[in-house]
Amino acid sequence: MNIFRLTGDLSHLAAIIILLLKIWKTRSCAGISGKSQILFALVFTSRYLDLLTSFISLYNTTMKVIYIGCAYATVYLIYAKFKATYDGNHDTFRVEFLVVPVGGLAFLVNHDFSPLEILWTFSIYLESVAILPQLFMISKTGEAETITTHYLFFLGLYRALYLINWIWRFYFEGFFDMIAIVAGVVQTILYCDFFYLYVTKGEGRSQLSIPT
Amino acid sequence: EESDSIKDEL
Repeated sequence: MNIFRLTGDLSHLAAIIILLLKIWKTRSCAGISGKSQILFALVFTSRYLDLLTSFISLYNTTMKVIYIGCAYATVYLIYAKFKATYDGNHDTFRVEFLVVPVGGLAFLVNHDFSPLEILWTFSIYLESVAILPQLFMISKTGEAETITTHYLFFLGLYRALYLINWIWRFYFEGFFDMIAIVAGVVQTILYCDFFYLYVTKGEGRSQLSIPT
Repeated sequence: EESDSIKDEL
């Protein structure tokens, strides 16, 4: 494992923990897209089914269990415990427009036409666009709390670091996976506009406004 | 020690 992969994982973990703690501490999930969180829970579930079939390492297993556990905990907080604070009126992205095409693409473009492999591919494609309901919600309300922008920053940083990891692995191991790389590039590009605003307007302000 | 599988990643 190289340093980019490790910091990518830790950045991903930081994003997940930041969101969970924000909701827990403020007893509110205002401004958070429940739909994006359901998609991420779906991403982890479909990707980490190999927990049941193969053991890679203690690190790998531990992180997968933490990611899945936190994803479902977040969904639980949004849709059950702090449901009253959930801003459903602004969380109106039509997720079927993501899940259906992504599901179709996973069937058509994959490494191996087997159930686990199709589900893995589905999770890679879905992850690349799963943040769209959240970005849509922010563009609709026109603002995001600072802590929410930190969450988005670490979530975007994670896939950007993975891209560097894949470049590294290509040069030093001759390894590459086209499905992961293309989806990873798409995923990172979706955050670029946000990264720009985070860096140029995020500092010294309590809220980030995204022009619509 | 580094396996060449994408499945090692998260």
